[in-house]
Amino acid sequence: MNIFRLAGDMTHLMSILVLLLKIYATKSCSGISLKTQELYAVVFLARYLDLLTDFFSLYNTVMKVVFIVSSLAIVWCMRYHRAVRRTYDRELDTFRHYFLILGSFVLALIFHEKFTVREIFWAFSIYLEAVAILPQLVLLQRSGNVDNLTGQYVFFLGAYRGFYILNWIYRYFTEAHFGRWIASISGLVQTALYADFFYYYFLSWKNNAKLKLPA
Amino acid sequence: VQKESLHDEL
Repeated sequence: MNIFRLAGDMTHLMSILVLLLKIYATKSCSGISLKTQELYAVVFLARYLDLLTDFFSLYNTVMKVVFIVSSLAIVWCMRYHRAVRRTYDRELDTFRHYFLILGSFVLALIFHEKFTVREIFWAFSIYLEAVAILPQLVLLQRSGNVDNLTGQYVFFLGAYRGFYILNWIYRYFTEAHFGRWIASISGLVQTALYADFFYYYFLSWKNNAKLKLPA
Repeated sequence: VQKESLHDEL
């Protein structure tokens, strides 16, 4: 474990806490893409298949459980919670995310570390996570003004993989045979997808204005 | 088990 990875995991946890706060405090999920939340639930379920078989540390296991449970709880909440589901922007959240699942799985069948179920699902989860934010970014552009908590949620979600990139660079230089090319390249793509969001988020912070993404 | 095949990151 290094400081970059810890910072990344804490930022990722922060994004989930901010989203939970928004949904429970405001009893609303307006501006949140259910499709992105469903994609994240698939990412964690596909990546943590080793939850019950491999034990690295208490921290690793606890965080995996937190990510799986929180992502499923958010999807459940947005689908079935009486008050919250009414605030879901159904007509704006129209990204065809099934293509992202299909494309990521096909890519995992081609590029993986080993042709085993575990490794193919792991690569699938890495590729899917890289594009999982797309429905959310599209929804933000369509819904015009973005409330603070939603903006912070997306910001932390984008920042966490940026810390992971620093972690991979650090491990590359400090560990002999460290070659996480699948995760590193995918992580770069993932962080790059947030570039324009980060730009407008920074502008709104600098001008102390409401975050608005150009349609 | 070889280290690199196991994914120790979240």
